[in-house]
Amino acid sequence: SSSEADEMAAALEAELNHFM
Amino acid sequence: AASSGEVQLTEEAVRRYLSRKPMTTKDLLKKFQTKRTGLSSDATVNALAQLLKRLDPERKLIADKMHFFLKE
Repeated sequence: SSSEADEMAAALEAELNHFM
Repeated sequence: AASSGEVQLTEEAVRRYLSRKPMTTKDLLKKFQTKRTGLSSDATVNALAQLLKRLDPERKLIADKMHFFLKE
């Protein structure tokens, strides 16, 4: 679903912002 | 349902996509949908995070959205 995709994108961006 | 393992989430695959054009995290996630890779959502997010950290792509804001891309 698109909401799951949104959640995954948010989780991925959080991971990356943590690092970069 | 699509068979799992149809698409592989690998460094080479991510590198290939990011070399072609700038992509958002959502664009990348669409390329590696869980139903196509057979991975869980968590595994997909973790794997993409690790690969992006390793590839360290350039970042660019396009239409107010962060895009990643790799220069050849």
